[in-house]
Amino acid sequence: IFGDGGIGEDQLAEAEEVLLGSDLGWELTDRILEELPRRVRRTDDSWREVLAGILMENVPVPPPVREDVEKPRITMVIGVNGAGKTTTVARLAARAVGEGSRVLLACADTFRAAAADQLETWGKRLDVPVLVQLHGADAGAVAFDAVTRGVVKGYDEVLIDTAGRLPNKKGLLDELKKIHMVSGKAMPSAPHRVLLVLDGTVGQNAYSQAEQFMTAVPVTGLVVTKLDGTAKGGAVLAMAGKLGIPVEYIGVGEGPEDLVDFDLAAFVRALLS
Amino acid sequence: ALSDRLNEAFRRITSRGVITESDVRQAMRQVRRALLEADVNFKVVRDFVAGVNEKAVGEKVLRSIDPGKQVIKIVHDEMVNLLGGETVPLEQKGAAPLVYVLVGLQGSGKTTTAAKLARWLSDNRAKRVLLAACDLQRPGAVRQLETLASGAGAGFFGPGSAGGDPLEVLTGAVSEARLKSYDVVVADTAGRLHVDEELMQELERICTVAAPAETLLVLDGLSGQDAVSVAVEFKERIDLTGAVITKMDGDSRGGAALSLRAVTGLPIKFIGTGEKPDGLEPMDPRRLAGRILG
Ligand SMILES: Nc1nc2c(ncn2[C@@H]2O[C@H](COP(=O)(O)OP(=O)(O)OP(=O)(O)O)[C@@H](O)[C@H]2O)c(=O)[nH]1
Ligand SMILES: Nc1nc2c(ncn2[C@@H]2O[C@H](COP(=O)(O)OP(=O)(O)OP(=O)(O)O)[C@@H](O)[C@H]2O)c(=O)[nH]1
Ligand SMILES: [Mg+2]
Ligand SMILES: [Mg+2]
Repeated sequence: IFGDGGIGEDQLAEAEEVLLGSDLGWELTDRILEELPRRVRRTDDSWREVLAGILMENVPVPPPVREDVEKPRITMVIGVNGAGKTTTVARLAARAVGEGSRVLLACADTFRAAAADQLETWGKRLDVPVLVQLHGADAGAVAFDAVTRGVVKGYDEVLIDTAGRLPNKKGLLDELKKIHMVSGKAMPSAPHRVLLVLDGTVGQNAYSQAEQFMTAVPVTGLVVTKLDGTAKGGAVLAMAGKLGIPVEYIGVGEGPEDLVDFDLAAFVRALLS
Repeated sequence: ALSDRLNEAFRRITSRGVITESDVRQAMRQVRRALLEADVNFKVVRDFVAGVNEKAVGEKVLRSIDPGKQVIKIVHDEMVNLLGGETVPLEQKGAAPLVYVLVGLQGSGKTTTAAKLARWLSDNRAKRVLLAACDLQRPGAVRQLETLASGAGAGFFGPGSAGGDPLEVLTGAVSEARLKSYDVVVADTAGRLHVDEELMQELERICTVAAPAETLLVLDGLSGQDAVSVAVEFKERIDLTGAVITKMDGDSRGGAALSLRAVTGLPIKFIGTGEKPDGLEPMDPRRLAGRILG
């Protein structure tokens, strides 16, 4: 069937394993595998190179928006429990400090045990101030105070950490709406970025997470963490391509430097390896 | 839902009046897709569907006026069987204090589960539990467990001002437990990658010394295909006795649970169903099967 210069059954099976195993899902996998044999026949490239090309075409992830915004730039970090938000805030802070920016962190996670402790520890390590909840103030109040302080004290970046939440809980999505809204009250253009953090080990639930979070706040970009493990993050890639959301960064470890700019070609290469 | 898809697949077939084995194989494609969407590992899906196909080409389905319903029943029953038929209880044998160790990837829910487990043991088994903070790595981890301990009605043992290492904290906790007559020590450990050689060796040392009655893998219920490689690697390195699947109060289908069970044979002892200390339930195979099938 495949003739000369084509691709054999074994190789197709191998391609299927790598695509499915990376969490790309059966639909995208079937679509790519259907395309693979005829494309391999038409070229001298190896089937793996052709596979990478087809995959890249099928995940049209838009590039991150890199526009100049007024200072302080306000970034709100959201996502499900344990995805890596707090550590991402720390890594973003480390980067900003490295670029000479004055950074303020805000712990708008007023729920989880020792959330403030965790962010404060990072603040000390990076020599960056951290605003935490005062006496029963709610998450919205922390965000409001942080943005106000950022404006008044002339910070370059304000990073707002929020509590992890499963987005099928509508009351928790309402809290996010509130945080977003009060940030805008403190500074009209805020927040300038809303980063949705996803765990690199996530399966098909990535779609539902993005869709539901987006009913509450306008997500401007994604962060995929824990890609230093063996998970490939295919579900996030597929989702980002389908929903048209830029992937800004990927997390590759637990240290302050372990955040890398997203690069589609590199991501696809790693996924197929 | 799978039932709708199967009914649709069979509707087109039965309109011809007779079902063949090849028709059943076609219907199996719907089962495969549903399971992959539910995050069941693709190798597990392959074996599972082959098993279901074999049962489904029996007389019952081929002669049924509602073959879709028959196939769903086979799929459901096969899944319940695979999940272990019934809940496997926690190991209770041995001199006090029993040691339970929680392990797993970063952010899977170990620290929260440790506190929940303490609470569950106290409410359901009348056990006095001491929580041991053996994660000295993650910022705020010790404080997190200490804070959760009171809500769980459990004692707390941490590194104290001396600092130390996870093994010292664990042995210290066991001594404390003996002294103060605790029944169980539940040890929280640092999240780690199964491919982090140094941290996996540390875990091997901790588990060897602790000789735990239970070593539970805490797995994120939102996980996809990779859950299998994580479980296999952890099981290869330490003597895992069971698993807890967390964040099942979300809308993820939780297929990683089936994969874990199918590939490692590990019993899933509990399901995490929320952030509060009472958010832990013994795994119910029928309910979990229903959820995975959507
Ligand atoms: N290996 C690895 N671990 C990571 C990465 N990002 C975060 N982590 C770890 O994942 C765990 C959870 O990270 P957090 O930053 O606390 O996650 P979170 O989203 O703030 O969690 P909640 O606030 O509880 O919802 C921590 O142990 C982090 O060190 C990553 O890129 N690689
Ligand atoms: N909704 C929900 N959240 C959970 C559940 N289990 C844990 N969490 C949350 O998940 C997040 C991570 O939980 P942790 O207990 O800190 O996870 P961990 O495995 O100890 O993380 P590391 O120590 O960083 O590896 C926290 O926000 C918890 O409240 C659950 O069953 N349901
Ligand atoms: Mg956090
Ligand atoms: Mg922990």
